[in-house]
Amino acid sequence: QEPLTASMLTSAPPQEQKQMLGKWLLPLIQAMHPALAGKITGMLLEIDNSELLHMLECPQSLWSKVDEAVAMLQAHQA
Amino acid sequence: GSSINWPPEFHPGVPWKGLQNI
Repeated sequence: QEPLTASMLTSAPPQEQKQMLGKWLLPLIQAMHPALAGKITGMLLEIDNSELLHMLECPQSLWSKVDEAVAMLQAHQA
Repeated sequence: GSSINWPPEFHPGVPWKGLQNI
């Protein structure tokens, strides 16, 4: 997977930025939650790009958000 | 909008529209 950097991201238009972040997030989430990855990625894309960029550099914060998203999704589907 | 389709699902290659259509 090619690395995504803050400068690459901020040089793209806003909608494109979410697309770039989604393409980066999806395979990571698929590794842990194959069936829910598309929806979890969709939920995480509602987070501010600046925070998503932080998560890009800090997997611990990424997985913490993924756990939150999974819990919300399961509660919603229950 | 309807909550039935929440959350929107991300597909690579499909422009992301987020929650704006819900």
